[in-house]
Amino acid sequence: MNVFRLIGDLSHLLAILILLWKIWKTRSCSGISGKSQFLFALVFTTRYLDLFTNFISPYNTFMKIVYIVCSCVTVYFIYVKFKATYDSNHDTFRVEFLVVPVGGLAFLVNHDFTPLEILWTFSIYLESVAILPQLFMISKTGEAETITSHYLFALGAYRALYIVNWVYRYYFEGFFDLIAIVAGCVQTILYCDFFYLYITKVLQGKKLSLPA
Amino acid sequence: TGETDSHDEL
Repeated sequence: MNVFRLIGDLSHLLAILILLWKIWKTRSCSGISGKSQFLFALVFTTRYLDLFTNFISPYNTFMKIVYIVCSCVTVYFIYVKFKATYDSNHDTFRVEFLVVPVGGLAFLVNHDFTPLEILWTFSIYLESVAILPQLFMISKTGEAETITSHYLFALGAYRALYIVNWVYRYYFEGFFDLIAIVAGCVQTILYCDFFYLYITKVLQGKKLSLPA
Repeated sequence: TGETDSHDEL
């Protein structure tokens, strides 16, 4: 565990909590892609099955459980509790176009052809593209609430910090995992456009809106 | 081979 990973994990946790807090406080999930949140819940549940087989540390176990529980509560809020406020008309990304190819790739390119390892690989690949329905929704409506953009920034910061963490691990531990690194870089690249808008608009006190 | 080491990440 190095400082980049710790701050990355905390940034990830912050993102998840910002989103939950926004939905709870405003009693509304408008502007939030239920599809992206469903994919993230799928990512956590398929990746953390090793909770049952492999103990790493109290920190690791605690964070995994928190991520799974929070992502499931978020999905519950969007599709059940605050369903009336969910913008399904704008959340039209075809999720099967992500899940099917990602599932196929996880079968073809993995470290070990075992059920748990394939599910882990699936979750790594899926996480790298799970934000696409959310970004698609923003590009469709042309804007995002400021709190939603803070959520996306914290999520993107988590990914960027994980890359620094891998550079650190490569130099100081001689360790690298190509699957995680390639998928992580793809994921971070998807946020670059958003980072630009966040810095040029949201940090100047303006609402995030796209040019028509 | 240490391949499972990345599994300690979240």
